[in-house]
Amino acid sequence: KEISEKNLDEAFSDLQMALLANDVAYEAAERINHRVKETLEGVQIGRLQSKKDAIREALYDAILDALTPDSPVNLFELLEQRKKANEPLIIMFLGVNGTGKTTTIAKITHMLQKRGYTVVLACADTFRAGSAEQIQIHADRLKVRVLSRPYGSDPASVAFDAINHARARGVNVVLIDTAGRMQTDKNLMAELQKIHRVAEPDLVVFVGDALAGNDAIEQAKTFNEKIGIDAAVLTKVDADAKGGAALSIAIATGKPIIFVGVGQKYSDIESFNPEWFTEKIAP
Amino acid sequence: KLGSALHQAVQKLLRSAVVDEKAVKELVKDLQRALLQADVNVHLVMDLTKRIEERSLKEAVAPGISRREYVVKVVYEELTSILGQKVVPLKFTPGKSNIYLVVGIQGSGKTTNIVKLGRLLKKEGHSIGVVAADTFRPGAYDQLKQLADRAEIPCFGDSKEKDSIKAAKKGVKHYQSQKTEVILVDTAGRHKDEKGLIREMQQIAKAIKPDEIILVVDGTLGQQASTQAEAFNAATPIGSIIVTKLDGSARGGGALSAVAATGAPIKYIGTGEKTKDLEKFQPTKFVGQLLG
Ligand SMILES: Nc1nc2c(ncn2[C@@H]2O[C@H](COP(=O)(O)OP(=O)(O)OP(=O)(O)O)[C@@H](O)[C@H]2O)c(=O)[nH]1
Ligand SMILES: Nc1nc2c(ncn2[C@@H]2O[C@H](COP(=O)(O)OP(=O)(O)OP(=O)(O)O)[C@@H](O)[C@H]2O)c(=O)[nH]1
Ligand SMILES: [Mg+2]
Ligand SMILES: [Mg+2]
Repeated sequence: KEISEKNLDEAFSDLQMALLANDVAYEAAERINHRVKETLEGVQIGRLQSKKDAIREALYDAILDALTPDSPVNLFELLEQRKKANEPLIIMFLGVNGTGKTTTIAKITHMLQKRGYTVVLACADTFRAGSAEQIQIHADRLKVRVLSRPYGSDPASVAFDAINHARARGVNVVLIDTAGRMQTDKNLMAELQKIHRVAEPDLVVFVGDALAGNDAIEQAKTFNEKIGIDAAVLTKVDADAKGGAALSIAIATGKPIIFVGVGQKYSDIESFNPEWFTEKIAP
Repeated sequence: KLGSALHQAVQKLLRSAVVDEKAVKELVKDLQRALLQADVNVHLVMDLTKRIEERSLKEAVAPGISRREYVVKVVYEELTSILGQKVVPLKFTPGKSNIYLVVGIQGSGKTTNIVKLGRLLKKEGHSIGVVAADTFRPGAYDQLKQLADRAEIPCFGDSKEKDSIKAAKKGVKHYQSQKTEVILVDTAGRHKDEKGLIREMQQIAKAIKPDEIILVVDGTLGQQASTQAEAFNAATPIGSIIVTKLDGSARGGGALSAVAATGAPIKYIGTGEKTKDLEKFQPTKFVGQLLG
């Protein structure tokens, strides 16, 4: 017999709970369920058990579809393009406090160097205590130059310095670190918009904590609305994260997650694998 | 946030003409959604709302109070039974050096909130010292030192020290010899699956014998909150919780789950990046605001 709206609702309740338990934001779980309902309405399915299997299968596909980007960001293609044009690739990192932006920049620097690219860092976090010292230590270990200015300076001017430096010396990549900030803080978001205007980055990367719950959707949505993001990195996936934050970010922005952080060492960064995350998130 | 959503759910119940089974079930559904969106642990939400529903429908209402007032009373009681009824102060014994070991997941806000706490306690008239025992994170000593300097609080540490246990012991010894009343020890971030780091945390606690271990919980923490808190508590008994970053859009439900999992009360909340942005957690005020 046909799957009716009421039958679907009952079966969906358990699966919805499973998604929530895997840290998918409430709104994202609702949207995914809605998509699955649309897919299945009117479809002919047998007994109740196979009904549940049909829903589970459709849910798996819906999650995989949401996590697989329509327009993927291929970092290495972009790098080659800019290199051929003799221009530095400019990447700006943003996100709320403590998600792992600075550490992710260090990891990406290491990754790019292994592939033969030259990198310069911009410490555009001119606010937080110890931010310059932290990134300087990474820069020393990685043997790259980091441009910074005294605490309290205009962060946009640091980005500007680094880009000029890269252009003058033919450096392939500029990675711009910004201070963590709550996306609800109007002044700090205005500051970020200014850095964005001055730096004109090729890529804006949102760095999100895989341990965040419902806030992941709020963060990603607002940073995307106010600044515009091109891609995301999900950090601390090694902290037994259930993976739901990936779905929340994908649904909130439609932008691809390109890397995941799986630890604190420079090598602890991997390409985002939609199938792996779907296996983890899907009930 | 969580407050206004629960507030709306309760107000809806209070406005309904009759408080019957249907109205209570609707309240429970609204409560569930509000609590889940606030990151409260899924199982905890189900248990809590099941109890609220049972009590609201089955318990005899005391004379002189309406069934609807009774339902609000039940919600209030169930939430405060988790969060506690009164403000719980930091464990403090006058006339000696009180040692507080501060632990938590990477990036949760330990370093920043240690200085905030130091500043608050200094205002209350205590002598304070912070110890930089995070020997892993690049710039950890500089970060703590800069924050402490601004708050005019002494900071003990050595950016070249590689051994965190040694760093903790040396710092505590230093302040004990100065008869400092409050010693706050900063540690590196860690999570439950970093077994070596969890062991290190146990070794630090064994070495300095803290009077209280404070778990710093990120206000944005989702469903992992209870599992992580449980693991920390199993390794080193947690005495209290500080919930940070509640100035953003996060509602802190994860912290509620952490309290439920460890029995450790929330004593302070972080509401911003500046050193003044720390408040004492008041559970009844929190629940009272929740229920309007
Ligand atoms: N376990 C784990 N820890 C991580 C990961 N990424 C970053 N960290 C840790 O998270 C903490 C915060 O990292 P930072 O790079 O300082 O974060 P941030 O976003 O730059 O922080 P702010 O600049 O203060 O907003 C550090 O202790 C990092 O080592 C990861 O993938 N796994
Ligand atoms: N908005 C806001 N930011 C906070 C709050 N508490 C801490 N932060 C910020 O969160 C980020 C991380 O804080 P830290 O003190 O470095 O965190 P941590 O736990 O010591 O990090 P690790 O040592 O790497 O584990 C910094 O950018 C802080 O300024 C808070 O209550 N509100
Ligand atoms: Mg940073
Ligand atoms: Mg720290």
